[in-house]
Amino acid sequence: KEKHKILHQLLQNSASPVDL
Amino acid sequence: SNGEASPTASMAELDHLAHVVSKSHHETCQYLKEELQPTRGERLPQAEVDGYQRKPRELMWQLCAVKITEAIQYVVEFAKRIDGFMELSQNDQIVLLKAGSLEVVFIRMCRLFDEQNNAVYFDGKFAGPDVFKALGCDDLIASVFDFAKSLCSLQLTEEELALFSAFVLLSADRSWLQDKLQVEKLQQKTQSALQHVLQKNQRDDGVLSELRCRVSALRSLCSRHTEKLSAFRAVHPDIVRMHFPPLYKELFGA
Repeated sequence: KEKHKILHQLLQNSASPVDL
Repeated sequence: SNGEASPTASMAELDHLAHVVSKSHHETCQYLKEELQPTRGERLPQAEVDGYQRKPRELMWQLCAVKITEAIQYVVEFAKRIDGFMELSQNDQIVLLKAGSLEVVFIRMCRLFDEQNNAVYFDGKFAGPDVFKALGCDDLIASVFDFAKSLCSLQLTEEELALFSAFVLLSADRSWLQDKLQVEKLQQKTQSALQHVLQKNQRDDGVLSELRCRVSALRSLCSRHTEKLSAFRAVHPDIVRMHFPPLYKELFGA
């Protein structure tokens, strides 16, 4: 999880930093 | 009923799956084709091409890493909206995205490709392969453009592209998957939906096998990207460490 912290966060967030 | 894929999946199920994947693709495609239509066909002025070519290699690599990372964030959102993806273990979600997100970016590139001018939408305009000269990867760039051109020649609809993207993302043969069987089921179902849509659109029987051939081309492009990155990093370790997007490093850095 530590190694893929950002990917992990993106998968957890219902809204990602991408402005969709 | 037991999650098995075709032949048990009904036409209605396949239509539904195609609809959902297509909707997810549309919601996360980063650029709508119509948005780019006015600039399509416009050639980049030579002065701007020169500007890109004169950029220091490190800066051009950084710019491309940023653009790839932006595109990948949209692919992550696409994956999250694919039926069944979020039910996989987090390990398997990460494995599939690490291996497949750039492949989907390459597939999506054909939507932003101007076949007539051999140019792709990049940094707000349509750019030919010469724009990327400063990267020092002419062979890889040429292959990426060839791939986009060959995928364009199949003239896939947005729905077909969406299903092909999902099919690639759900590849069950990736290393380190914990539940290969579950991924295989999802991929099989997606393939059936793709086949169903191709039939519905009265496409030639050969299109599906053409697409299967493109899968190995995609893998080769991605492994060559990783090789080029390793070579670049060997020369400029600090640039990568300090200036490349963290997500890009997580995906390709090792």
